[in-house]
Amino acid sequence: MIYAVVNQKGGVGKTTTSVNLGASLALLDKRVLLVDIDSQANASSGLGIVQAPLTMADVILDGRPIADIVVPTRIEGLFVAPSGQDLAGAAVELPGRPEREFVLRRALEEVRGSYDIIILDCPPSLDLITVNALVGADRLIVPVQCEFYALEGLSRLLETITAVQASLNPGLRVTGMLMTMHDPRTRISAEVIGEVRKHFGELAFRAVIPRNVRLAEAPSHGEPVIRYDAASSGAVAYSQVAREVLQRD
Amino acid sequence: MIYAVVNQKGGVGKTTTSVNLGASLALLDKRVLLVDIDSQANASSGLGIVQAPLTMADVILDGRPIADIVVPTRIEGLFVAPSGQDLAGAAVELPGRPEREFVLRRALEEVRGSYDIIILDCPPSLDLITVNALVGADRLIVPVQCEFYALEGLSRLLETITAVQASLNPGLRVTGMLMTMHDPRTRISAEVIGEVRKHFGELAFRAVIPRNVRLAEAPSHGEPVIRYDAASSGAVAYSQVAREVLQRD
Ligand SMILES: Nc1ncnc2c1ncn2[C@@H]1O[C@H](COP(=O)(O)OP(=O)(O)OP(=O)(O)O)[C@@H](O)[C@H]1O
Ligand SMILES: Nc1ncnc2c1ncn2[C@@H]1O[C@H](COP(=O)(O)OP(=O)(O)OP(=O)(O)O)[C@@H](O)[C@H]1O
Ligand SMILES: [Mg+2]
Ligand SMILES: [Mg+2]
Repeated sequence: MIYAVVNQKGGVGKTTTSVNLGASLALLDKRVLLVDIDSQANASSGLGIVQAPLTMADVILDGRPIADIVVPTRIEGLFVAPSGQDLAGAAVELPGRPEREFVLRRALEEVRGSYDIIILDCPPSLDLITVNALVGADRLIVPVQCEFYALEGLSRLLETITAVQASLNPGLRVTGMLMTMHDPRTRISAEVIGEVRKHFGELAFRAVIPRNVRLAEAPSHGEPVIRYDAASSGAVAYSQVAREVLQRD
Repeated sequence: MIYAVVNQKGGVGKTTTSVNLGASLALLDKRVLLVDIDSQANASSGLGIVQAPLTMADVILDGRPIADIVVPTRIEGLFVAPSGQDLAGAAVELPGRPEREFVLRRALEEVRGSYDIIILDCPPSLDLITVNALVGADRLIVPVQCEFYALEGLSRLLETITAVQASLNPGLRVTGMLMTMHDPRTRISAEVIGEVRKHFGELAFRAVIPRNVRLAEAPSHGEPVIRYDAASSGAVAYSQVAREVLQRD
């Protein structure tokens, strides 16, 4: 099953979710590939991989097989297809290509059988790279920060998803919306969660990710929070999300 | 003077800085135009302007004069050139245009004389829209969230700025790097501030923006924090930044 973690709003926890959900699923004995398609390459560095010699730019721009770029991580069962700055070139090069929305989907076809779960960490945009992820994925996970601006952008994201379902990828489904950076002391968190549950009901994950500084510290050590501090509220929450993802699909 | 507020990392406080710096400068008797060039249109809605009939998409894609789309806000001296979803079309339409990097700069030329300060709120990317902002601006303000991933992206941003200075906009200067969402209780905040001051010295603003929930609440009321809660630590900090910006330039 291929999951894209998407939301064009910046800084809502896409990378934090991709890395920590991936690690939690690996600890549940799944074989997981994390594909970093953001040229910021945060998911790669959050797992200790910096300046990878081969990246998703080689796959998307030069047709290299994904299997050639995959590297292992310190977590057994978790592998990464790293990103790099060159991927930024895709915004200029891809639009002129035939079947430009299917480049990632074709690349994923040859590794799909080697992993139980593939996770795509997307950049903060609805550009062609993100559309490639919507076309290449089976399921979507939408992190929603418990803040006003993050709520505002949801309707536009869902319109884009509906458009992709109608034409390019009819089988695409939203697994759920994951509330992130929840701070029980603030009114705004409760308001946003209330709105999401009202409009989207069951589509909102039961598990909620709390604001937890250990989640922000872990990437500077190059490891997921489940390794950095397994007892932290952030690590516990992502383990719950992993179980809920397996139940939902 | 035209300021672009830029950082390709998502969610670091670009919009919060644009809106609240703009409002604080207006309260210091400056005539300020806030130009929203992010198709998320958060700066527009953060000032109470939703679904504007004419937006920056009409200016950038159809050549309409900016003066035609400017609307007032509840803050005397603060005006907005709102954004809209259509601006997302620029990523596909602009690349094929002649002098595509100068579209915004030309549009700003006809209003430059009517305002003391113009602020450009940029999207989370280094795409052609952001390059237009780097070419159209005189000065840059770079919000840097006090977190690991935000630190990582700085060198790439500075490379892009240097490239623009070398060819498209030699007069461009960085006014400063503004540390945002600082939480004195966390080690990571202190580490990031230490790194930025070590590498960039005086370029880092003396004023630091604390993490303050009033900053996150204000947009849901359609007003800057200086109106929503003038005594809050967020409002006080942005007033300090406004004064420091005027001193620096
Ligand atoms: N639950 C949390 N508690 C505390 N900090 C968090 C949490 N989730 C994410 N963070 C921190 O917040 C910042 C933004 O998160 P992250 O980078 O994962 O978001 P993103 O959506 O991937 O951003 P971008 O849009 O730039 O890709 C990071 O510095 C991260 O470490
Ligand atoms: N100092 C602060 N304290 C608390 N919350 C803040 C602060 N600054 C910004 N926020 C909140 O954090 C979130 C991200 O900030 P903002 O939207 O301004 O960042 P941005 O860089 O403009 O994001 P994008 O990359 O999507 O354009 C918003 O919900 C905002 O209200
Ligand atoms: Mg990310
Ligand atoms: Mg913004």
